[in-house]
Amino acid sequence: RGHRTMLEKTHDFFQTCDIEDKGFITRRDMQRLHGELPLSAEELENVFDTLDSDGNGYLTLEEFSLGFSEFLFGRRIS
Amino acid sequence: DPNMKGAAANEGVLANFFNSLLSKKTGSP
Repeated sequence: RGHRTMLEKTHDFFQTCDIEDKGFITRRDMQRLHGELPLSAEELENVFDTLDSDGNGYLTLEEFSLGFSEFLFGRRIS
Repeated sequence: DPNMKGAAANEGVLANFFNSLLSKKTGSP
């Protein structure tokens, strides 16, 4: 049940960023969160670069989940 | 090690980001 809740939470957060429900998050989507979240544009950029592990400019749910698990457990779970 | 410092800074920013999302989602009734 805990795993399910975490998946739901991850998906929920992903959708907060993926406003148009594209299935991925772009740098521009991330910048739109400026004002909604108490982070500077530079910090949001930094978050995007950190999460976009393959550096292709698109943040998938999988990459997002990896980042979230890293935050929760202090390391990436593969 | 500058790389280690960079990684630590990124972790802080990530933590900040996810904490903000958490409080945004659960902050209001």
